[in-house]
Amino acid sequence: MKQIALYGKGGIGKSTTSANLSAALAESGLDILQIGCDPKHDSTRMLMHGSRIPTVLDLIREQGDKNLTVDDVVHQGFSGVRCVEAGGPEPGIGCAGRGIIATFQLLERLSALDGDVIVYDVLGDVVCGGFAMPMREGYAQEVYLVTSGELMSIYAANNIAKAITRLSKRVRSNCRLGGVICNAKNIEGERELVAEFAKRINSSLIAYIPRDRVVQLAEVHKQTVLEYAPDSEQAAVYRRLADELARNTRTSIPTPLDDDELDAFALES
Amino acid sequence: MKQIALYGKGGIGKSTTSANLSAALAESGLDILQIGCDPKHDSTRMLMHGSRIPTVLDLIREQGDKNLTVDDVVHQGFSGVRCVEAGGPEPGIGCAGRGIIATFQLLERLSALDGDVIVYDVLGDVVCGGFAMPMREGYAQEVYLVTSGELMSIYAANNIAKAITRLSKRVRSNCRLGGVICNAKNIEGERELVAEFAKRINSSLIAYIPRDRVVQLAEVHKQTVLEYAPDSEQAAVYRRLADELARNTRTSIPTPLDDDELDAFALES
Ligand SMILES: Nc1ncnc2c1ncn2[C@@H]1O[C@H](COP(=O)(O)OP(=O)(O)O)[C@@H](O)[C@H]1O
Ligand SMILES: Nc1ncnc2c1ncn2[C@@H]1O[C@H](COP(=O)(O)OP(=O)(O)O)[C@@H](O)[C@H]1O
Ligand code: SF4
Ligand SMILES: [Mg+2]
Ligand SMILES: [Mg+2]
Repeated sequence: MKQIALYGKGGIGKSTTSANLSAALAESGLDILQIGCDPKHDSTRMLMHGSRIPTVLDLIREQGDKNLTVDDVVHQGFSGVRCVEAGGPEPGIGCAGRGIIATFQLLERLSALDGDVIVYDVLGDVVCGGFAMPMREGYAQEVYLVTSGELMSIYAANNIAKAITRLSKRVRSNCRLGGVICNAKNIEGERELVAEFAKRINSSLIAYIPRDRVVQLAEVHKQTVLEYAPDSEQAAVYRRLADELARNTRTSIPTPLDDDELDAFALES
Repeated sequence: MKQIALYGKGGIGKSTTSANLSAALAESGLDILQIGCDPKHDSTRMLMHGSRIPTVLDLIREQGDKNLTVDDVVHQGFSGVRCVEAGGPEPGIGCAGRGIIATFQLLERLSALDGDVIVYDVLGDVVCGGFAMPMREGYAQEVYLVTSGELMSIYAANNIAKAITRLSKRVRSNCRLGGVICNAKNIEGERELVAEFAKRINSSLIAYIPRDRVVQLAEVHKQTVLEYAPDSEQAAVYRRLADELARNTRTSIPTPLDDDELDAFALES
């Protein structure tokens, strides 16, 4: 079983990339489980044709975790991808990371963390103990940083790399950096910039995903690109990504940039 | 004493707006304290001519909080603005909100939370108990949402509004929504879009800040726009903002959008 996590800044394209990745992996015959770990709980929406499945945290609040079964928590989506949403607390109270911790504990108890590939879609704006849990507890073995050429998303990616470096030293965690995915914002020189950043942190640019309007069109139809436009160039991009990640065995412990190096990097670009 | 907090998505322009706001308030003769509550700890950099002042969390780690004095924590910047940075833990461990909680406790103990206006610059990507602390404990009395016309930043602003609505009911907290600030990204129809969003959540667009290259030029010189280009149109915008916030007495309890309303709002724009 391969456990892949996509981490990145809010709005960078983690869920779009994860859902299309999962759909492409499932199309090739693999048994896929996707777990959304963003309080926004919309990671699996396009796999579920627009519906928001109940989150684990909401289910626990309503029914208590003792009574929950796999069918309450795991929902079947497009191409047979199994979907879970961790959810988060009401804004302003509690720990947003708690939804993630509660979800993993429940899925372990229900022996539902299985399949050929598990794809974790995790918010990377705040890399605190809550959101780093999948890395710390040995679930997310290969972490992929989703970024664009925008400085703020590179800053977030660098922060996640710092967490990987620190957590990779822990006994229970075997998290490593699998690579950097550039989800383009059509900035001049973006591909080279992100490739250079990946190299500086001891990794590599594993995929460049163009910004394409077909993503919005698929969204309006509440589908992944794989379902809405299976013959499109963008669908082919996601299939190549799936191939690349399924076969990838090269991982590394990152060498993140410090504040001054990041400032210098920003000025170069 | 007026206690103002600027909340918004990472990279939306909270620190740029806060630092220029503080500088403009100080220029008009007020005694200003600015507290950065983002683990990125760069809120007060342009007020401090590019230097990163030591964070409260780092100081506590190195010296213990019993030995710290006001001079260790509070640094004098441009135009006499007093600057503090909360800081955050190493990525991957601990609670990013802890830096904020520790900072307020220390400043209370040192009786350093004073002045005519205190400006809190708070990360709003994850509105958990940690980052909502300034609102929950009655420090941030007037919250201003910094957003652009981009959907993700409106989503973050709406989440913060949810937290205000919930926390405003608590006895200790008297937090209210002071208004919405549009820090433009030059998107078509952005001003109307953000004004409409502000109206829908029972508030109003209190300022529209153009995207202007003079901000980047000032940054290269490690200064606020107020210092680098005091006669520029952009400096005048920040002075108008300062006037507006200093005089504002209209606050409200927001009526945030739910998931479906936000989806519908996104499709309209
Ligand atoms: N490659 C792409 N091309 C065009 N639009 C994209 C692409 N990737 C993402 N988007 C758009 O960006 C928005 C945010 O992406 P999303 O996957 O929800 O981000 P995240 O999960 O990181 O918060 C989506 O609504 C989608 O319309
Ligand atoms: N009004 C503006 N015009 C031009 N650039 C801006 C403006 N506001 C912010 N910026 C740019 O956006 C970047 C991010 O802003 P910052 O204030 O650091 O965001 P935040 O504090 O919300 O993370 C800054 O480096 C600055 O160059
Ligand atoms: S651990 Fe993270 S999510 Fe939880 S309260 Fe702290 S900062 Fe917020
Ligand atoms: Mg997402
Ligand atoms: Mg900032």
